[in-house]
Amino acid sequence: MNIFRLAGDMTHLLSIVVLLLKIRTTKSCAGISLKTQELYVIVFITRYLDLFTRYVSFYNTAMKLVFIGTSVAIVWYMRLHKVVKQTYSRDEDTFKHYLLIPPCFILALLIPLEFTVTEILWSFSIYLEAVAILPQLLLLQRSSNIDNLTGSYVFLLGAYRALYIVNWVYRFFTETHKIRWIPWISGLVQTALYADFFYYYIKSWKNHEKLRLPA
Amino acid sequence: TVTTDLKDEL
Repeated sequence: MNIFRLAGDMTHLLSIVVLLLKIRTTKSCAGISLKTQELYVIVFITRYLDLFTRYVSFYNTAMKLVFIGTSVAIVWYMRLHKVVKQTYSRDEDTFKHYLLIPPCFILALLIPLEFTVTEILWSFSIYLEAVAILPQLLLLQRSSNIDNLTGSYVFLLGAYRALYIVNWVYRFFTETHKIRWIPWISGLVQTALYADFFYYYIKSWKNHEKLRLPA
Repeated sequence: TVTTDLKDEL
């Protein structure tokens, strides 16, 4: 464990805490894409299949349970909670997210880490996570005003993978000296997708103005 | 093998 990866995990955890805070305190999920949240449930489940078969550390197991549990809870809130589900921006959250699944799965079959079920699903989850934010970014472009908690959520979510990239560079030079194409390229694509959001988020933060994404 | 060092990350 290095400081960059710990910072990455904590940033990821914080993004989920911010999202749950928004949903629970405002009893609203306006501006949040249910499709992105559903993709994250798939990402975590397909990535953590070894949850019960391989024990890495208490921290690793605990975080996996937290990520799976919270992502399922968020989808539950947005789909089933009697108050919150009314606030879901259904007619703006229109990205056909199911179209992202077949290409990621085919790519995982073509370029798996190893040709075993768990490694193919693990590669699938890495590829899917890279594009899972797309429905959310599209929804932000359509939202007239993005509330602070939603903006912070997306910012932290993007920042966590950027910190992971630093962690990979650090590990390459200090530990493994191995090139890990799958997570590295996916992580770079994932972080690049946030590029314009980061630009407008930091600009709005500097100028103390409301965050707005150009349509 | 390669898979082991991948798997201690989340």
